[in-house]
Amino acid sequence: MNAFRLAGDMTHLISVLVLLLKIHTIKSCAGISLKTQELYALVFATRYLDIFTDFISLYNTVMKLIFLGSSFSIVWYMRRHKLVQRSYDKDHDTFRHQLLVLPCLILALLIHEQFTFKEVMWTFSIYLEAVAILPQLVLLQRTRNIDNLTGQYVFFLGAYRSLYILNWIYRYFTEPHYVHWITWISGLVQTLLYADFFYYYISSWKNNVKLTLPA
Amino acid sequence: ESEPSYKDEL
Repeated sequence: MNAFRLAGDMTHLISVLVLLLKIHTIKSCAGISLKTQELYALVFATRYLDIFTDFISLYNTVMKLIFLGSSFSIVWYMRRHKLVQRSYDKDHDTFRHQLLVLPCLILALLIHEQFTFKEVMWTFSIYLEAVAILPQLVLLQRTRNIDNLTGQYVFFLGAYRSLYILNWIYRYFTEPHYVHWITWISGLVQTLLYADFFYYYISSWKNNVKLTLPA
Repeated sequence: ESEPSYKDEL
């Protein structure tokens, strides 16, 4: 465990807690894409298949349980909770996320490190996570006033993977044979998708103006 | 063999 990866995991945890805080306390999911939340639940479900078979560390297991629990409870809140549902902008959250799932599954069946069920599912989760934010970014472009918690949620979610890239660079130089193109390229694509959001988010923060993304 | 090392990441 290096500082970049720990910082990345903590940033990811913060993004999830910010979102849970928003939904659980003010019972609002304004500006949040249910499609992205469902994709993330699928990402964790297919990535952590080994949670009960391979024990790596207490930290690893606890974090997996937190990510699984939070992503599924957020989907539950947005689908079932009457009060939260009222603030869900379903007219604008219309990204066809099936168009993301199928290509990622096909790609995982074509490009993977081992052709086993667990490995293909894990690879699928890596590809899917790279594009899972798209419905959320599209919704933000359609959302007039993005509230702070939503902006912070997306910012931390994007920041965590960029910290992971530093972790991969660090591990490449410090651990022999640590080469994983699939994770690296997917992580890079994922981070690049946030590039324009980061630009608008940081400039809105610097000029102290409301965050708005150009349509 | 045991799980490859990189699976220790989240």
